[in-house]
Amino acid sequence: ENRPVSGVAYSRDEAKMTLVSVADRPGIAAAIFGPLSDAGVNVDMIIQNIAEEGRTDMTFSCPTDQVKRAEKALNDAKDAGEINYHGLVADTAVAKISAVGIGMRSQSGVAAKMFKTLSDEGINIKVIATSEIKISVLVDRKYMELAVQALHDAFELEKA
Amino acid sequence: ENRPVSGVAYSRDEAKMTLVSVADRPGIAAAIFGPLSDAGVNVDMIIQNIAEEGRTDMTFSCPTDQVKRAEKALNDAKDAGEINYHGLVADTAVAKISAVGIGMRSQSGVAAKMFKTLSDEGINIKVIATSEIKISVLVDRKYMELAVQALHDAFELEKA
Ligand SMILES: C[C@@H](O)[C@H](N)C(=O)O
Ligand SMILES: C[C@@H](O)[C@H](N)C(=O)O
Repeated sequence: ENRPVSGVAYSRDEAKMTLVSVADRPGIAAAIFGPLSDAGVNVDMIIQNIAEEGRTDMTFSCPTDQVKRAEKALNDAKDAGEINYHGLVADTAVAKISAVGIGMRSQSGVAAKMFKTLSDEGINIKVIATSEIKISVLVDRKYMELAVQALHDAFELEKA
Repeated sequence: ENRPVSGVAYSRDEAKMTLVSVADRPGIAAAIFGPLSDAGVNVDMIIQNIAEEGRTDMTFSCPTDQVKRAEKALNDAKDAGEINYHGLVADTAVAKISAVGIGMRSQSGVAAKMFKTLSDEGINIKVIATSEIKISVLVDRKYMELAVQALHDAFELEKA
């Protein structure tokens, strides 16, 4: 049985944090994640898209109980002139949903199917990050159960 | 030996494609990746960050020899009124570099170290997407060998 998706993972304990408008030049990502690592913040997802006019947003996820620690580490680094950002947005009302599967690589339809399944339920995708064997999205936490169940059905997995 | 990073993967055959400014509402991601899947475009990375004022960019990577096919699929979908974007930017001069390791999860310092290593070589990070066991970045292709060697050294891996 060649199922491209072998499971759906989910977590409601992660917060999404975004540094709005950081400079797009070498050293900025290191200057952001160095202090977070030193402060013992357990970073999971990291998402950075292309820059426009030399600036871009940097988003990461971390446990909701580490948001204050992360904010302090970043604000301290900003006050010390090591990093600069126009805003720091923390969103603790998210859930991370991932479709996992070894066969994903050649099944670019998996992403389309996952996104279509969420869309059919009226669930907006806030953030996307993927690797060959896993597609992760952040959605509003209130939709977590609905999303997980809909994806189990769409990919014909055992009932959660 | 508890090495958080067990290997560095790289590929110069992937192109970065960005749909600039898509609407941030349910169904848009499905409307983008459905046509790409139908056209047989092998999507690898997908990156979407938070929206601002209801719009966001959608970036994905695909084999450089499928860029024309992807552009046609997206332009056809746009002409048919299924999706809307303000621009479509293809960049074939990139390389994908990934640090891979099972122990990453608890080592949020791995990201900081990887970004610092690239920054020390003056390499700008264009895009970032991560999952628990893998951190992937897109950089200018001309820096691929430099980046891979520097990361091998930083994480004390066998010479490439
Ligand atoms: C934005 C950030 O990734 C920057 N481009 C860097 O290389 O550090
Ligand atoms: C931008 C896109 O991801 C949109 N939010 C969707 O859910 O489809």
